[in-house]
Amino acid sequence: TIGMVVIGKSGHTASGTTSNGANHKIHGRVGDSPVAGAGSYADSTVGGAAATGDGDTMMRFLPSYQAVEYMRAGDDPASACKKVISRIQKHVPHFFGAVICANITGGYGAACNKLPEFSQFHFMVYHSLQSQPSEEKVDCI
Amino acid sequence: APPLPLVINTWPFGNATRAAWSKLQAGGSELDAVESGCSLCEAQQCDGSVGFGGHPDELGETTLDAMIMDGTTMEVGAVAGLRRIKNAIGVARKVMEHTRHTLLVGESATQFAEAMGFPNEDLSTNHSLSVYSEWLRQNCQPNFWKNVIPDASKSCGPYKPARGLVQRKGPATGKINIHSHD
Repeated sequence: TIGMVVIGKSGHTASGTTSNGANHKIHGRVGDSPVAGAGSYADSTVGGAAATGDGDTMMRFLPSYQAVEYMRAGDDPASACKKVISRIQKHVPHFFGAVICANITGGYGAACNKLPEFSQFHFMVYHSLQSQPSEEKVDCI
Repeated sequence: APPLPLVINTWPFGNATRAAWSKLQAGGSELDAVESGCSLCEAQQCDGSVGFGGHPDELGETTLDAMIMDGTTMEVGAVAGLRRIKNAIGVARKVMEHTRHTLLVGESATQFAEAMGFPNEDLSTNHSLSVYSEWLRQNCQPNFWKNVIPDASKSCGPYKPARGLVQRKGPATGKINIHSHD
């Protein structure tokens, strides 16, 4: 899956996802990617977020919507992402997932749930101070 | 924080990031940028988890899910379980721009896509067919069933519901990982 958030010069925010889902899923299964608020969410008064991981778990918590709401309440993007992961952790400690968050002042961040085989999450960023996209990573919590 | 604009995406899919940025620089809208970045990922089958030829289901078919959202108008277009259409994010954009709906699914979404001019194509590849064959050879392991007979941890289906809740396992965390995710 890829989840993307784009914020223009004026703060206009758009988001999107596209995925072929889980390997060997039951025929007809749909993940979180096409669900607004789950796979991604955008609000030009705040920013946007996108989630990736185990869609069957993550879609139950609307992580992208929740991240945007945390940012609306004043959290910086990294903190909003961490809060979303912590919120899911309380119910499903060993879920596989990560979230990226960005706000309309240009701030961004990410968070992920730490598992033995998943300790860091890599994501891509491109902003106006760069001449090419940069790969960044966060340590999972 | 750096000055806007900003493109950020999950996973190290740099070509998608670059495509979205290029679209913005060329005067495209934020929606155009998202569509462009995600479309490229579909065409390039980013790490096998995006686009055609990846992650076949239990019948060996690859289906696609996609969604696009405008944070100013709060309009959303989405498709789920899209069959035989490669450009899922493009179809999602058409749902947003040419319907009053939010989400179209399955074969009906395919019919909508065809009406919007998208070609009907087989999403299988030699790789996805090989992955599917190997899964069958391994007695359909892993899978996402529970509380069924025959025992899904050992056997392929077809399955029927088992009497009572003999298994109460949580989400299938062992089957979703960095190689197989949403």
